[in-house]
Amino acid sequence: KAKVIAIANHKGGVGKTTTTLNLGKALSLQGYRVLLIDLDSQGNLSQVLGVEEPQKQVVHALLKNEPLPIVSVGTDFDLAPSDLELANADLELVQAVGGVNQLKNVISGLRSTYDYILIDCPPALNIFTNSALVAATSCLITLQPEASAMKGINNLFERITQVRDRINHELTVEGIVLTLVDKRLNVHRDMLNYIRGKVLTNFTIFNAEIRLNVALKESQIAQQDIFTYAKDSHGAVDYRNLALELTKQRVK
Amino acid sequence: KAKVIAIANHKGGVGKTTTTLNLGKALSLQGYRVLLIDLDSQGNLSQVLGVEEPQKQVVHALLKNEPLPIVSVGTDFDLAPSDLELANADLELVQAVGGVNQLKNVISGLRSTYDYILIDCPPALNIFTNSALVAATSCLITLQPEASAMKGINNLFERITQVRDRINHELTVEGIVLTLVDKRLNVHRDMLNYIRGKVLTNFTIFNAEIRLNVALKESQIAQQDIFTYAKDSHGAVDYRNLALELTKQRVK
Ligand SMILES: Nc1ncnc2c1ncn2[C@@H]1O[C@H](COP(=O)(O)OP(=O)(O)OP(=O)(O)O)[C@@H](O)[C@H]1O
Ligand SMILES: Nc1ncnc2c1ncn2[C@@H]1O[C@H](COP(=O)(O)OP(=O)(O)OP(=O)(O)O)[C@@H](O)[C@H]1O
Ligand SMILES: [Mg+2]
Ligand SMILES: [Mg+2]
Repeated sequence: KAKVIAIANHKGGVGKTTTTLNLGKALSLQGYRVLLIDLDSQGNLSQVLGVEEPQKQVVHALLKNEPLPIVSVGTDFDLAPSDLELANADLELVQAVGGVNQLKNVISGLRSTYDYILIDCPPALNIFTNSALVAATSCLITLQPEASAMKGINNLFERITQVRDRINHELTVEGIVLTLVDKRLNVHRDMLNYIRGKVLTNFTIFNAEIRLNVALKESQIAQQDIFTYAKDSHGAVDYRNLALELTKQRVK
Repeated sequence: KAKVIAIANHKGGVGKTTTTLNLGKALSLQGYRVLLIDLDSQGNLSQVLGVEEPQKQVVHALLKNEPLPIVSVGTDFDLAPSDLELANADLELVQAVGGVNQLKNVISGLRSTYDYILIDCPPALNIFTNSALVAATSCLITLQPEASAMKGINNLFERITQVRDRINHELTVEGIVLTLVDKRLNVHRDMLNYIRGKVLTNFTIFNAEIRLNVALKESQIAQQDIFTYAKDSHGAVDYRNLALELTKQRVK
């Protein structure tokens, strides 16, 4: 049965979409069957994969009980796309009885078809991030080691705890992935030490850190994953290592 | 009467908070009276200014008709702070009659006390960004020249047009500020040309570009604006130039 992983952090621009795409691709290159779900009304994940203004999209499954629309974006590599239309579901899901459970219901039938389902969350602790945390077996937090990292992560952990205590008792934290890391910067080295000091007692920080790498920016403009665009780049190496570390955890 | 400027972009991590803080400080150093409003429930602007978990905050003014709470953070440099409590107002403002007008009502009495009121928006086209666009005389869009820039900006312009046509007829676009610019990167130079080609027919792009500068990251960890932290840094130079360009526009 698929592991369902929410890629979450309400801080903006910390590599959630980049991680959903490239960790997902790394897993599929390892032979796993992977589904990516775009749960952000900005639809960046869908756009990067060349799926613009999808006729059938996630919101239709959430609101109309239709099956989740799935687009193939590679071998054993699928996408459930979104665009701005998803925003229409915000109020409705918030007000509906059990609205936050809809995503979980929508994907339950798919857990036999995939090994990993990764959910790209928006930069908000809103109904969509909540839905992802409810639907997930675990969550992975992307973290850029800069000023807002620590305060943000505490609020995020509170929300995860709430979801786990009240709704989804099996939710675990896969770990924290440090992203956009530039080891030449003192501020990053200092923040990395600070974060490890504060967080390691309670949570895993992946050894694999995603270094700042221009190939990751270029690959998105080329609408490709990093392995297709530049398989020997630091971005590819780092995401492959993250996938290996994640799946080792699965084996044990 | 104060110019009210919404610093907006629903894309995450593109320098909205960094711009609100440092453009605001640059304006106050020029002698203008400046109020910053933190309209993001993540409260990054408030945190960077050392205002954590404010007892009195923006949400109280929006929901309870109290006066906007104001904290002095410098000479003629004030802040109306927020933290996660602001999120409680989301649903209530969406459902309330005229909820989106509340911020405008709250600040109308303050427009005689300040020359500039800058509003830091969250990474979402939600009730808070809408409220800022309704309260504003103009908006300033921060834009990182990477993959999601163009698609995002089109959605943002649609929202601005809607607000202007239906609610706030005086709303103008001050212009686009390119942020986190690293001129050494081909991808940034290419995206800059692409954006200018697509956008310049309709909108101003400020000549002042905010370069990627580690001093800006460090200053936020030190909880200082860039002029206090490193007045000769590229970050300080760029934000001072942005302020000069903005105020030249005011004079003409
Ligand atoms: N390791 C990296 N090196 C270089 N650029 C990166 C890296 N990770 C992400 N980026 C770039 O940084 C920008 C923000 O990344 P991304 O969109 O993945 O973050 P996000 O958390 O999904 O943002 P949002 O909160 O808006 O959804 C993108 O332009 C992306 O290409
Ligand atoms: N010109 C710059 N050079 C270097 N670092 C920068 C620059 N501008 C912003 N940063 C850093 O990038 C990160 C994101 O910036 P910031 O928080 O201002 O963006 P934002 O648009 O407000 O994000 P959000 O969408 O989450 O509100 C911060 O850690 C900030 O210190
Ligand atoms: Mg994203
Ligand atoms: Mg911000």
